[in-house]
Amino acid sequence: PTNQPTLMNFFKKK
Amino acid sequence: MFEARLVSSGTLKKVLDAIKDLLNEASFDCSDTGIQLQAMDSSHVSLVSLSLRADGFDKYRCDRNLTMGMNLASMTKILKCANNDDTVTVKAQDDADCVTFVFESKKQEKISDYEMKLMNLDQEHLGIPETDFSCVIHMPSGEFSRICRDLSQFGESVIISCTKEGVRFSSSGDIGSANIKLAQTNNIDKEEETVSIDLQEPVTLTFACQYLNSFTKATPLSNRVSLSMSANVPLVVEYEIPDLGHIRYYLAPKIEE
Repeated sequence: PTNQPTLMNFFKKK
Repeated sequence: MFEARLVSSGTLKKVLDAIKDLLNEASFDCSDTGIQLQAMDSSHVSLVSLSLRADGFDKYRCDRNLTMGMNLASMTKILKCANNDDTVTVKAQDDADCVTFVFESKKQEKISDYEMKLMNLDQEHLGIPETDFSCVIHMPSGEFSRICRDLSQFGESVIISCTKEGVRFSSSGDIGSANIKLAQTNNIDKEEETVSIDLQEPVTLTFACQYLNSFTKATPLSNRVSLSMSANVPLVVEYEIPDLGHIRYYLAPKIEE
């Protein structure tokens, strides 16, 4: 089973 | 005053086709260097980054920085009114609440203009760090599109595995499994058909097919695509738009629970 993280798990908001 | 002119409306139609699958609306940030767009899809799993350089336009003027929030369905309706070989000029006054698209036929016998209301969009910009990727794959965009389409019949996810031998795309689901292996090619005669891999270290990542298929809507913009991957960071799928700029898509990898 795999989970789909969002981009906020990788990039910070400006 | 903002004014940007392209000889072919077809190019702008292709750019719109490349983003409207993922975005309902988007802010176009205009400055004297060109037009930029950065926006995430509604689920915040993928991000579109579009850059159109001022010198890629046939005419470009931007006196003051301007952000134009556009509903992409409305923009699509307007661009449907243009023939692909019509010239398109996008115009807006400083601090305007609307944008005008002017289409001119080749022989100038038909000139039409369409005004569209602009939107105030709350945009969340992400800071994307420069990354040295573990592998960068360059391949024909049509081949990548075909692979995504074929594999999405089998499962919701595609595993992309890149080694120095080549790149493997695989998917599995209820009906069975599928594997597609591409080897690096050394065909210098047909450079646009080559598959090349810049590899620092092997990488295997899993991605949702749905987003990859949306990214391939950019295929008509370029006959090449690059896939940049490192362990545990988002994939970057990039299409160069010849003489005009680029469109990049970022996609968060799936992770094991």
